Amino acid sequence: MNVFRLAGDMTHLLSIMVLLLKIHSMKSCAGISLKTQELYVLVFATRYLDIFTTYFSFYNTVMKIVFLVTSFSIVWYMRHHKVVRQTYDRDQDTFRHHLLVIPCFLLALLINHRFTVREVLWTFSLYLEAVAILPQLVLLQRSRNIDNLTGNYVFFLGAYRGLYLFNWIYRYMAEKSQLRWIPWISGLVQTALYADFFYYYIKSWKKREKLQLPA
Amino acid sequence: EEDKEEHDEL
Repeated sequence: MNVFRLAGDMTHLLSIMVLLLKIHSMKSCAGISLKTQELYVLVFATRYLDIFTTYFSFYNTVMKIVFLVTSFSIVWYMRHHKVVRQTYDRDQDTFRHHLLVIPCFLLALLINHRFTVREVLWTFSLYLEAVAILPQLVLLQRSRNIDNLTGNYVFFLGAYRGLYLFNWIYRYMAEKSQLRWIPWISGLVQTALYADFFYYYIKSWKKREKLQLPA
Repeated sequence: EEDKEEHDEL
């Protein structure tokens, strides 16, 4: 495993830890999109099906379990925890996320590496992950007050896929890995969706001002 | 083997 891949995984893990910290310590999910979190549950559930069938490494298995358990528990907190769920911005989080699922699935049926159940679901998870942040970005744009933990959560989440791009370049150049257009293009789209957010995040960080996205 | 390389990422 190269340094970009490890850094990417750690940033991903960090983003989830930041979100859980917010939920546990502030007992709040204000500014967090339940729609995005539900999409992540679907992403991980379809991608990590192979946890029961193929063994890669101890690291791989543990990380998959962590991502599955944490994504399910975040959704549980937002839906069912008696304090946390009251902080959910239901009226602002109106993105129709179901509309993202069907096109991603159809695309996975059409464009995949191999037409098997596992491969189509894996591909579907890549396409869906690429756009899963959209409800969250829309919610951030509507929020007047973005607290630090929420801003950092989205920043780390975006940084994770950005680092994966470097990982893929490294693997292609140094490890002579094959051309893998499906994850590369999905990852590029995913990272590009954060461009605007990154711009305002870094700007506010430099000026030490509170993060606010223009409407 | 090819599948293994594809799927070892998270």
